[in-house]
Amino acid sequence: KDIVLACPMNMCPQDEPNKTPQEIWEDFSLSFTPAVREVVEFAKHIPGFSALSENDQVTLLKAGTFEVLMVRFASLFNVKEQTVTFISGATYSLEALKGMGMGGLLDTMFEFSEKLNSLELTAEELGLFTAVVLVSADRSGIENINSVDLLQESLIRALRALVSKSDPCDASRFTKLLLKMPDLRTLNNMHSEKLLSFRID
Amino acid sequence: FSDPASNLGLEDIIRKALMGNLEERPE
Repeated sequence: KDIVLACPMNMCPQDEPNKTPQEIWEDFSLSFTPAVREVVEFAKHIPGFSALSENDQVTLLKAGTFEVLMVRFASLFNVKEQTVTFISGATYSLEALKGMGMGGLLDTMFEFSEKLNSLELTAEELGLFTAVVLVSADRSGIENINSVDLLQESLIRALRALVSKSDPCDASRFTKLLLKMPDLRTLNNMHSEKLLSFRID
Repeated sequence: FSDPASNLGLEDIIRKALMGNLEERPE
């Protein structure tokens, strides 16, 4: 069976018949590793994150990296043109990607990107929102839920103040932004299911 | 692999990055 990992993080998403599944998987791993490292560096700069236990830091990052990357790369999804630009710089049409097996997940990613982009967040707002997404006490396996919860609450307060400051006339903007979090969870679950279908036996 | 993060080797990458593993950095 051909393996096509049509992920925006993948530098070589096309079918490569001469490569073994193991080699395809290793190439993919090399493609997304720098992005994961950037997420870890970002987390280290969240005030209070490094004070959490190492296990809780790892748990938050394992659970939230996809969501952070989804927020960060929402701009790669061009809703108007119905295209996705991969980190390699190559642009693929929605139809081409669907042909590679990216069905429902891709539609939901486009839907999310459109809604997030419509909020026209500043870089600062986007960064703080991403921190709120990452520091979520309800991730499975958190040991010190209270510490993570307190940190997330302080980040949410800061985000609320920032969003209110940049647009005092639109009180719903902050609420709309927080409502993107359950959308991200849904996407994360769909992405996990997709990944499991590619598992190496 | 029962969870996708393990499937990707994500935990290993994260732990190394958290520790500031210099061996894997370009410089």
